[in-house]
Amino acid sequence: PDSPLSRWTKSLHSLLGDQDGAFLFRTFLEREKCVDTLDFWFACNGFRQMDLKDTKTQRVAKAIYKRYIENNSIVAKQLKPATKTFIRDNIKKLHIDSAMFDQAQTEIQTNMEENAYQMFLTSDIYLEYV
Amino acid sequence: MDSEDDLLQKCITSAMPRQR
Repeated sequence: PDSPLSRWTKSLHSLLGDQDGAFLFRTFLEREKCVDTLDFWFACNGFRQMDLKDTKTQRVAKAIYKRYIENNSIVAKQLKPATKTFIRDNIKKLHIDSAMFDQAQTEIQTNMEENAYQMFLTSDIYLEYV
Repeated sequence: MDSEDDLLQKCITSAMPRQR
C-alpha cells in the first residue's frame, strides 16, 4: 500500500520526492518538450537552500532569471506578467532573497499539477513502468 | 571559477531526490 507507485499517485510532491518518480516524470516532460518547467522547479528549491552571504547565490539567481524567465521560454509563458516583473526588478536592484522565486515556483507547480502531472499518470511511459 | 551554467546545474542537482 505504501509502495513508491502508490505514493506517486498521491501528489506531485510525493512523485518529485522519489528518485525514480522524479526521473521518470522528467523523461516524460522531455518527450513533451516542457522539461524546463521541472528543472526550474528544482532550481527554485536548490536556490532557497543557498547561503545568501555566498557570492555564488547571486550568480545562481541571475542564471535562473536568464535561463527561464528573461527569454520567452515555456516557464516564462506560464508565469504571470507581474511575477516576471517582480523577479526582474529584484535581479536589477540586486535584491537577492531566498524567497524571490517562491511565487513563480508556485505558479509553475500549480500548472504542472493541473496539466503535466495528470497527463503523466495516464501516459505510456508511466503505465509501462507500472 | 564555475560558469553560470555550471552553477545552475549544481543548484538543480542539489535539489533532486537522492536514492532511498
